Order: sequence, then structure tokens, then C-alpha cells
Amino acid sequence: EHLQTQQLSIHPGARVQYTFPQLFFYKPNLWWPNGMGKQALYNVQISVEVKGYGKSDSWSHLFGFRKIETYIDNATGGRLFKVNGQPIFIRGGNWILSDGLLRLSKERYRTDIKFHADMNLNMIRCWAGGLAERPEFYHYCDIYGLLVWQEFWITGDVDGRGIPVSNPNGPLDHDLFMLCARDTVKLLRNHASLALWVGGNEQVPPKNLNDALKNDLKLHPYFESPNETENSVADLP
Amino acid sequence: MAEIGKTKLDSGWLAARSTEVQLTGTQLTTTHPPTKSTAPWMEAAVPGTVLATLVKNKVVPNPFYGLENEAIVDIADSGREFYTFWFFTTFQCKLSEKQHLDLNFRAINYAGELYLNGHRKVLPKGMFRRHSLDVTDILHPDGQNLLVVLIYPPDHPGRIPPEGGQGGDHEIGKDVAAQYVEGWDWMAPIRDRNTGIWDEVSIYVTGPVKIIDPHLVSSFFDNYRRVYLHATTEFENRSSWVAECSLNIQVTTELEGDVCLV
Repeated sequence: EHLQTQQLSIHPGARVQYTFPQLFFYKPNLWWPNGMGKQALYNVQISVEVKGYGKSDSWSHLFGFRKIETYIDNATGGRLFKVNGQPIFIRGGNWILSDGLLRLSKERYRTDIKFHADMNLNMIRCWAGGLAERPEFYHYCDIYGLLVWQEFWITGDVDGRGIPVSNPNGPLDHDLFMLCARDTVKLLRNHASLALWVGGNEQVPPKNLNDALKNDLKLHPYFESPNETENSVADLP
Repeated sequence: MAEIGKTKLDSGWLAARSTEVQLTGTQLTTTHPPTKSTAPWMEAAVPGTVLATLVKNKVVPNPFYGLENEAIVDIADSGREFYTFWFFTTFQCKLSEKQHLDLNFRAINYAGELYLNGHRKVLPKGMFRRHSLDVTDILHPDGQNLLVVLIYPPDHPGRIPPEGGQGGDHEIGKDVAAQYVEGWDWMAPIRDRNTGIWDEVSIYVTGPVKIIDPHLVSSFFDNYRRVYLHATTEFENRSSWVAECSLNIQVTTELEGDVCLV
């Protein structure tokens, strides 16, 4: 069930997008945040062999089955989270980066993030004025069960506030901002710990950037069934 | 034939201030490669920043001790060229006829240009983007390759007001770069604004077809009893012939010890 081979012809010089037929799992071990259960991770491997050549490329990633929902509560105005259908009380830590000279390493990340887990936190918020964190950061958040709230690079530096007044309309090159945002999403999107993308710190990005981010990050219609976890077998996709 | 996959370039890097190097990128990667023992070249911190390299070599004090940051010249006073640095390394790679090699930078700050065996390539602006360059055609046939990268600081490094404050004069926000580097209420200004090769550098060998940015998504039904994994990816055929591909996806989990379930 969890091993599949497909055939595909690709024209010379072409770049194609391909979707595998979906793989079925019966009651897989779910990934849970720190304190709610184990951080079950499956190793997904994709490889391509070319006729007359052999193995051409391969890729692998640790993948966690989890469903994260978040919404603003009407009664309190606060943001609530559910993981795998269960409400979770968020205990979060603010994060800028591991080292101001960017001497980043797996060892530093492992130590820093395990420390957060040992403090009984279950979320890290990556502030907009710092980094889009690195895959090693997310790897250890996957391992130790820290949900990640990742902000894009909009702060009080780019909203017309401050003394002297900052540039009011975000960074000068909006196309570059979106190029970086899209590339960052592709870099990080497969991590189980990645919970929420946020436009910026304590504010909304300039309208064109905000609209573009919201559009690019909206849920694909295929996954928009609000009660999919309660659907019956008759609703098989 | 080189093995398919990634090799990190995370050691053996040298660095030098651009204004102190009289050679061109072409010369540095052909006739006049630098050596560690030759001034102004020094061991570099890659991944890391220019300031990390200067601290590593004790050219400047560690800015995170006491008030040592005050002893380091700020880019607003020195000018951007003071923190514009060359980074040099070598790597071995010998490909077979149908193989390809990418040179990957997972992030630099803020822009750059590189020379590989005398050939120039541009690394465009932006702190949070990957750069992937197909360098197959410019590798040395003997397998020994010389690489040098010139890294430029952000376009708008800004100036720190005497009283400090949130984000200095906010100029850094005009670029797509980390903004804490002009100082904040919790952080002293970073003198080089984090200029450098700040994330992983690697070479990556593939055959004629390359896998690009797979995307994994799961969907849940029947109270998490019925679950589906959806995988989409891009493939690029770099050959001049139609590639008949066999695509494989496999999911395993470690049950205990060395026992895996496929």
C-alpha cells in the first residue's frame, strides 16, 4: 500500500509537475505536539530511474500525519488552535535566531529546541524581524513537537511608523519579497511542525503583498471539506 | 562516476576583504588561487557572516561580550565595501557523461557573484531565497574545481542613531532581509548587517532527470482512521532525449530498533 511505481515520459529540456496517486493509510500513527502524544514521523522517499541510465535522483523527508486548525474565537477574540481535532492550550516562546553571527548548526538547533520542549512549551513563534528559519530548525521542531508560527519579513521598519519614519509601503521591491516568500514556503512546507504562516509582526503587510500571500497560501479546494474527519466511507474521494 | 546526491561544502573556506584583493574572480579561480597562508586571506565561517569570520580570526572582538560591539566599526561608517568579502573554496567532482551538477546556496545575504573555474555567474538579491546553478558545463575535467564568491551587503544597511532604538533608521527594511540587524530593544546593532554566506552551500549530482521541491499533504476521514498521503513534485529532464522514467514513492516507519515497516 505504501510503495508505488509510476511511469512517465519527459520531453528533452522539459520541466513537468506530477502528482502521484494518493497513498492510503489505515489509522497511521499521528504526529502530536509536545505534551499531547508522540511525534510519529514516517520517512517518505521519492526516486526516479531513467531507462538506459538507472537511478537519476532521489529525495526523502520525515513526514508527520497531523491536522492543524486555527481560528479566531468570537467570544474572546483570541486565536485558538486544534491539532488532530483536539484543542490545545498554546504555551509559546518568541524566537529571533540561534546566533547573531548566523553560525547555525544542527547541534545548536537541537540543543535550543530541546530546551524549549523541556520547558514544556509547545509552540515557537519566529518573529518577522529575524529569519525564516532553516530546515534544521524545523527538523528538530518536528522531532520535539514544537509547533512553529513563522512570520514573513514585515515589521515596524516597513510601515511608516518610527523615528525617523520608516518606508511606509514595505520593502522597495515587492516582487522580490514575493519571490523570497514563495521560495521559503517551498523550502519548509513539508515539516509537521509548521503550523501557521503570518504576514508580519503586529500588523498587516501592504495590501498587494498581503493579498498575494493569502492567495498563494490558501487551502487547495480539494482539502476544503470542513468535516472531512467525520465523513463516512461513502464519501471516499 | 559521481554518486547521486548532495555533498555539503562546509569546510576549507577562505575569505578576504574585497578592497584588499587585487585579483579578479577569474584569476582567483584559474591562475592565482589563494592560500590560507597568504594575506589578506583567512579561514572563513561558512555558513556564517563576514563578522563571524572576523571574530573567528580574532580580527575583531566577540561583539556579544561586554561592550565589545562598540569596538567594531559599523557599516554606516565604514561603507558597504568594508564588509564586501570574497569567499573561496575548492571541491572535487568528476561526472560521467549523462550526469549533471548543481551548485546550491540555501541563502546568502544579500547579493553576490561567483566564479567557478574562471566562469562568472550572478547570485541575485534577497536574503531568503535559494540559488541553484547548473555548473555541469564548466567543471574541470580533472575533477578539481576552484570556486570564489563575492558577497555584497544589503543595499540599505542604514545608520544607527546615537540613542539606538527600534530598528535604527529603518533603512534595512527597504531590502528583503533580516531587520533586527540595525538593533532593537533587546539587541545591539550587528555591524555587518549579517552579510555573508549564511546558510548551507552544497553540490548536488543527478542523472538526466532531477526531482524539484516535492510537496506532501495528508487528508483525513472517518475520525482519522482513513488517511491519504498526497505527493506532488516537479521533474526536470536535462537531457536532449525523451526520458522514460520510473517514478517511485515509498513510505516507511521505524517500528523499533532496526525493524522498518514498508
